[in-house]
Amino acid sequence: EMDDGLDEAFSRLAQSRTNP
Amino acid sequence: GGVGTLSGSYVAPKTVWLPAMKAKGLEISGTFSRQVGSISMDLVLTNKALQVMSDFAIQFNRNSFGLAPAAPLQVHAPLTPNQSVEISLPLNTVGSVMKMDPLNNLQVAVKNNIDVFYFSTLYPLHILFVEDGKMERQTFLATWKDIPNDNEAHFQIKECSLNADAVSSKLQGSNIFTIAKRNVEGQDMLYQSLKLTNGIWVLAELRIQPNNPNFTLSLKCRAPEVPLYIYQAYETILKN
Repeated sequence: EMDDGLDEAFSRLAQSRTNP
Repeated sequence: GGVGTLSGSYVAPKTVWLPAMKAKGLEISGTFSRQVGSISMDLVLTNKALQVMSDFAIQFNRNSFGLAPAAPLQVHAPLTPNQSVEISLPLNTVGSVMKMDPLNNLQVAVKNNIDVFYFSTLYPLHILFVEDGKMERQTFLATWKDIPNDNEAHFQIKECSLNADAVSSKLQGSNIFTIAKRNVEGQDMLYQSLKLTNGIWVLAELRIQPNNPNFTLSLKCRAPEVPLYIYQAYETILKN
């Protein structure tokens, strides 16, 4: 999959939701 | 349980919508289905009277999503006493709109040669989930951020034994699309989207924790009255 920064953005979103 | 079709959303078993006692012998049972973009009301008409029934017609009252018959109710021959007929009535969503309470309430009038009868029923919202409801990932992230936290609704889906992949594929069968999946500290986070026939988007986060049969569903939508019915659709799809 092309790395367009979105993969990382979803990881950050998931992380922030788990550890707000 | 209901029927899972290869090419369509979950279909609940038919239930009686109009008992014969209330309609001079006409019994109507039915359910709703969506298959490759076509919505239908699947009906069984039964004549429990002592006389022949003919001249059937159907009309919907205005409703939240503009559901309307896309064709006349066609009963090809008069219905003799004790006879049943199955009819699949195609529906569209270009009828008049009026917000109902509950949102998914549908008031129906059916006539035959004897009289006119009225009943109301609730349709599952997933018949309105369109096939192109997979949001672009970038749009999802921007929209998720843009919709305020006050507009986020939380629900528990209890006692669901499916894993994340099974959940994704089951939901996709009913046009709820998984856009991203992440595992954070052992829990699976699914980011999903769906779009209703009237263009309203719903964004979802489904959290599945290891050894916990209860899932947490968080929904973001610009129309705050919609998420409750989306949650009900998740329950229906995942538990059938």
